This record gives sequence, structure tokens and C-alpha cells, in this order.
Amino acid sequence: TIGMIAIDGEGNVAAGTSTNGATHKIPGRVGDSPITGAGAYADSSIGAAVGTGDGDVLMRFLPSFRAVLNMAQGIEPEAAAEESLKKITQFYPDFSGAVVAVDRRGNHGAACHGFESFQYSVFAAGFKDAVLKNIPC
Amino acid sequence: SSTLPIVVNTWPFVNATRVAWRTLDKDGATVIDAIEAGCMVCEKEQCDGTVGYGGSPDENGESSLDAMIMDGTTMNVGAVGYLRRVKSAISVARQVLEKTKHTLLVGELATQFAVSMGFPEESLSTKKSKEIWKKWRDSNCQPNFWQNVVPDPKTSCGPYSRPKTFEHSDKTSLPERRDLEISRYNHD
Repeated sequence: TIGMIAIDGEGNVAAGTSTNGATHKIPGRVGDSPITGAGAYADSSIGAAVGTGDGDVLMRFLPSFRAVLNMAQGIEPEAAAEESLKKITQFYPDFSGAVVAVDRRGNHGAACHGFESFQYSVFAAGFKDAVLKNIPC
Repeated sequence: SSTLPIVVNTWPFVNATRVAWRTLDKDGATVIDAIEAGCMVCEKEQCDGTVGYGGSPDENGESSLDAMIMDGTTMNVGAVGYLRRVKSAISVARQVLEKTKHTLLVGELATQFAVSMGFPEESLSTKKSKEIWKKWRDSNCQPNFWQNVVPDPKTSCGPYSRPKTFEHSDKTSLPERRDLEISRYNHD
């Protein structure tokens, strides 16, 4: 899955996802990616978040929506993402997933659980190229 | 911390990031344009086998696609789920956003919508996805997502059905996910 967030110079925020889902799924199964608040959520007055991982679990907790709500309360993106995964791991300690959050000013952060490692990619004003961020899970 | 504009995406799919950024940098381009263009890169490059055609075959060996675009200024959303035989899932999601008052279209009828919007219908299977599926079949269909069915899904392929007797468990233990092999190369 790719989950992507874009914010322009005027503060317009959008988010999106595209995926072919989980391998060997039961035909008809849909994961979190096309579900608002699960795979992605955007609010130009706050920021946006995107999720990736075990979609059957992610979609039960709406972590992207939760991360954006956390940022609305003034929580920094990394902590907002971390908190959004906490509720999931209470119920599914062996779940694998990650959330990336960006606030409306362009501050960004991520949290992950269960993967060996997680990376996300950033291209912002002043950058010469995309930069990879490594997140320990 | 960064300054605006900014593009961020999950996983090390830097070509998608670059294209989204370049799109955003164009005169008149919107954040929706950037999201569509960036995700399209992964759909074409089949990023890690987790995006686009030819990846993550289902139990029948078919690949299907899910995608969504959300506009954080209007709170409008366009999405498709279990899209079959159409490669450009993110662009179809954009058409749902722009050409309908709905949020999410799914399955065969999402395909019909895509075709009516001019998207070509073609197989999403590749030699690689067929090999992945065959290997899984040859491994007694392990792992899979079934439970409480017969024959035992932990050792056998389907077709599965409901057992004649089934005792509802009152156990409070948490459901296992580890055995589903979700990883960098197998995820939503």
C-alpha cells in the first residue's frame, strides 16, 4: 500500500491510498485503505494521517482519524500517530501496522508496531530530493 | 519539522514522492492532482508488489485494487474497493470524488463505473502473481483467513463450509494475527 499526504503552500491538505491488499485474502475482502479515517484522513484545518499494515485490524480502530483528532488537541504528529496505534495493540499485541501524521504546518512523524522496521518518504520545501525517515517499531 | 509545501508517503517509495512533489510544484496544480499522480507511480511500478496490478492475489489468484482520495478542504472523499480488471484505482477513486455524490464504490459495479468513465478493462494478473498463487496452493493454502470452518483451514484448502456443530467459544483470549505473515511485502 501507498498512503500519501500532500499539503500545498496555501495549506490545502489531501490524503490518498492505493493498494492491492492482503495476499491470499478471501475474494470480496476490502481492507482499510479505501475507508475514510482508517487508511487515510485529511482536514485542512488540522493536517492528515495515513495508515498501513494489517488492514482487517486497522479498519476496526480508524487510526488515521484518531491521529488527526490527536493533532487537533495540540499533540505533535509523532505522538499523535503513536497514540493512534496504542488502542490497537491493547487488543492485538501481535498486529503489524504503522501510521504517518503531518500537521497543517508540515511537521511530520510516524509510529509503527510489529514490522521489522518502517520507513516513510518526505519531500518538502527546501529539499533537493525525497528523504527517507526510519522508524524503529 | 518542515515547511510547506510538503508531500509525505508510507514506505520508501521515493519515485512516488518525487512525482507528487513535482506535480504540486506546477502552476495551477492541486493537492488532489499531487496525490493522484504520486499514487499512480506506485500503481505503474507495482511498489514492493503491494500496489497496483499483479500483486497480492486472492484465494482465486485474482488481484483486485482498493484506493481513496480525501480532500481535506471540502471533506469530499472518493474511493473504490475490490476494484477488478482496472489498473488505475487511484484515478477511478478520483472520478468517484469528482463525478458522483457517493463516497465508496465496490466490486464488479465499481468496475462498471470505471469502464463508463473510460478506463480500460484488462486482467490484473501477471506471471508473478500466478506463481505466488500456485506456491500458496501447493502449500495447502497456508496461511489463509478462515476460521471455524471445515475442513480445517490450518491444514487444508477449501472449499470451506460451516461445521454441523459449532460451539461458540466464551474464551477471552485475544485473536492471533501473527500467523498471517503481514510484512513490508504483504500489507494494506
